[in-house]
Amino acid sequence: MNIFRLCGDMSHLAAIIILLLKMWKTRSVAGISGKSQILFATVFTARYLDLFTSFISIYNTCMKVFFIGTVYFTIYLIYMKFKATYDSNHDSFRVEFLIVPVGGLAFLVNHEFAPLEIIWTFSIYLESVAILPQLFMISKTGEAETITSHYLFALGSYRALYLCNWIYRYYAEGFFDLIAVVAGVVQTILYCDFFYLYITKVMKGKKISLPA
Amino acid sequence: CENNKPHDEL
Repeated sequence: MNIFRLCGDMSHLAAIIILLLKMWKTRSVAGISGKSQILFATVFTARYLDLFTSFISIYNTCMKVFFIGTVYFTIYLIYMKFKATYDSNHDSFRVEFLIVPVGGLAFLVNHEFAPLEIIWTFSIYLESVAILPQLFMISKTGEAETITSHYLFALGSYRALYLCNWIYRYYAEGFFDLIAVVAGVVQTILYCDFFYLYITKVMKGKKISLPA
Repeated sequence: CENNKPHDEL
């Protein structure tokens, strides 16, 4: 464990908590893409299959349980509890255009052609594009609530911090995982446009409103 | 460099 990865995990944790607070406090899921949350649930389920087979640390197990639990709770809030406030018309990204290529790529490019490894690789590739339905929804509605912007900033920062973690681990431990790094770079690049808007607008107290 | 077995990151 290193400071970059710890900050990354805390940023990821903060994003999930911010999202839950937004939903619970406003009793609304307006502006939140249910499809992205379903993709994140798929990512966590696929990645944490080893939850019961390989024990890394208490921290690792607790975080995995928390991530899986909260993402399914988020889906419950979107599609059941606050269903009336879910904006399905604007949440229209075709996720099959993500899942099929990512699934194919996981079969072709992985560290080891073994079931658990291919599923892990699938979760890494899927996570790098899982935010697209959410960013697509914001571009369609033309705006994002400030609290949603904070959620996205924390979520984008988490993988950017993981990139720093991988640089550190490369020099400190000789650790290098090309698949995770490439997917992490793609994932972070997808947020760049949003990071720019966040820093130039939200940090100055303005709201993010894209030219519709 | 070796990649991580088992995957020890979240």
